[in-house]
Amino acid sequence: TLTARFEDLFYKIKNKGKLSPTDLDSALREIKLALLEADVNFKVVKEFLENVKTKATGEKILESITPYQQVVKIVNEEIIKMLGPSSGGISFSSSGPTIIMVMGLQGSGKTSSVIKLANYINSKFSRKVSIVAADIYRPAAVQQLKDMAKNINVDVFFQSGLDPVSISSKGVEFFRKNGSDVIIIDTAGRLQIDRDMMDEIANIRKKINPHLIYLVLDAMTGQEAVNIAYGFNEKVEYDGIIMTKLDSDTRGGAALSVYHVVKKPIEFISTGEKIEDFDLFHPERMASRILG
Amino acid sequence: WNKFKNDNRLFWDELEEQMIAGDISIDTTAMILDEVKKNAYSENINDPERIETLIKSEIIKILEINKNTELNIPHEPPAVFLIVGVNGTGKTSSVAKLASMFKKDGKKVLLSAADTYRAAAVEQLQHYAEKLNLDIVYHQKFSDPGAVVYDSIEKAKAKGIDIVLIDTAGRMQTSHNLMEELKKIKKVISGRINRDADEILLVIDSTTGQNAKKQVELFNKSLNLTGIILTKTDSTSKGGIVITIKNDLKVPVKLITSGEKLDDMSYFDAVKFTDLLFS
Ligand SMILES: Nc1nc2c(ncn2[C@@H]2O[C@H](COP(=O)(O)OP(=O)(O)OP(=O)(O)O)[C@@H](O)[C@H]2O)c(=O)[nH]1
Ligand SMILES: Nc1nc2c(ncn2[C@@H]2O[C@H](COP(=O)(O)OP(=O)(O)OP(=O)(O)O)[C@@H](O)[C@H]2O)c(=O)[nH]1
Ligand SMILES: [Mg+2]
Ligand SMILES: [Mg+2]
Repeated sequence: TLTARFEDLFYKIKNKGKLSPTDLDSALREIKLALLEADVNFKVVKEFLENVKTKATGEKILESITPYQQVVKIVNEEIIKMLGPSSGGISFSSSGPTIIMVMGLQGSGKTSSVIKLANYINSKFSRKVSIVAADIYRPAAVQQLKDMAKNINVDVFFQSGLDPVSISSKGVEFFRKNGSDVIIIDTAGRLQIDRDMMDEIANIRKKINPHLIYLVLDAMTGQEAVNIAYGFNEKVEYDGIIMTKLDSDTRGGAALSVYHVVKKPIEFISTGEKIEDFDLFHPERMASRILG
Repeated sequence: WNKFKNDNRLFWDELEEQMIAGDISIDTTAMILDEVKKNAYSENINDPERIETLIKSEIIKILEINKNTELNIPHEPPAVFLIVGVNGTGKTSSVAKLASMFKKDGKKVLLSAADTYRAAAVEQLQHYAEKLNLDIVYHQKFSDPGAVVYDSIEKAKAKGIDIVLIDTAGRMQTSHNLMEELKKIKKVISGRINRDADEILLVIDSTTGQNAKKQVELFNKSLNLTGIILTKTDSTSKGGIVITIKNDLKVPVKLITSGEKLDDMSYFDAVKFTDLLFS
């Protein structure tokens, strides 16, 4: 943890007064190591250290705590700030069904998040949720959705022989007619650098005009998290992020990097394989996790 | 020496950043750069291209020491490979790619669908069994994966199968019960073939950051891994964490996958990997 890292430095500091420049540099070095270990993007770490340095040299050192405790306090506040807002939840459409689309890299947790999101909306807002299976590539992708949807009493639309854009529009029309309040479209995993696949998702968006688009991002993602989040946003601007696999012991620095650069809020977190392992995002909890 | 270091600070900082950006851990990066700086100083090397070449050769040295990228196929069939890893890394698709690779080599392969938990996991593997015309053993949903493995090996012996590939459910290395389940599967295997599984391969997603090292630590502690399959190398992530893993934990990458087609699997090439890291 950062406080653990600082403990050694704590004992070395003699004066309780202002933090000497060398002491501050030692502290900044510890922060740099802690954040890089936590997968925070190195460019974001650089900027973060600048912010902390400015604040730590500018602020009046409080009488009640040691200078190093002051730095920890600044670091914690800065991280919470850089993680973005607490989740605002779902904003539903004012007329007609709310159409939600999810996208992301292969294996990030889209299909399971679609099911969890459907269950969350269903149980929290008592709205009729339906799912469109637009992944025509992955073997048994549709079966995976259907099996999971059965457990929560949600309908799934799929039509073999069609491309994902046609399935999406047909599915939305089908569920619009049968009175669904919310329609969620599950898409195939794709790389943000795959031109054809990114065109596909742009075409789906153009065709069905979703109210909400979420990027599903694995919490274990390393330094590339920023480029991934940025790449998807450039082609298909999204509203928020669903961060998955937070039950792992990964520190989740990707959360910090992504909000800082792309400014898209993390709206939901997935914390396991059970359907109820799905929560709204709270920056304070994420901050303490990143700091270790 | 300090003058040399300081004069070129910006240059060395950029190299450090490039390595960190590739998900190499900060400790491994520092260790490699310290070694290269010593050599560069003692041999008076100042040219950036030559320095990059020095860094690459340090990395290749780490990756190739005690080189063991060969897959262990014993004299007595069936060979048994256990494929493990955290959720969504590419285990099932890697099993399919391995099967395709061995089939092309004229080997008789049997697929063991030991992920009895996740929705449509068996169906996903069945698709490949049908496509490649291979035997597959599977049980009812939520049945004991150890029993699937037991039946798979017994069937393989009866049918003169060369290689049994076992697909398992994704799991976090921090889940005690699920790691115990894998240990139990490992025991079932050695019970059936009177030796340890011939390969126990951890599947790691290239986009994973520093947590990959923790994955190897704990999976290795429970199972004694024989190697790593590094997937999704076609992504923009460099997978540099495998350098840290090889250096600190001695577990080698044996195979990589670079796409979603059945033939997108190849043996790990340290030189190619290192060149891509700096491209
Ligand atoms: N432990 C854990 N596992 C998760 C979580 N979210 C998803 N998973 C698992 O991760 C694996 C991949 O999830 P999927 O929902 O199939 O991922 P996907 O993005 O749809 O994958 P593709 O469609 O192939 O791109 C599955 O084993 C899920 O059960 C989570 O929060 N925690
Ligand atoms: N681009 C790319 N995608 C890959 C690669 N390997 C696997 N995938 C994709 O990653 C996703 C997950 O693959 P799976 O084989 O289902 O992963 P898994 O580890 O078995 O997942 P779980 O059983 O749910 O834990 C699928 O969409 C695969 O097609 C790769 O090398 N490149
Ligand atoms: Mg999916
Ligand atoms: Mg699988």
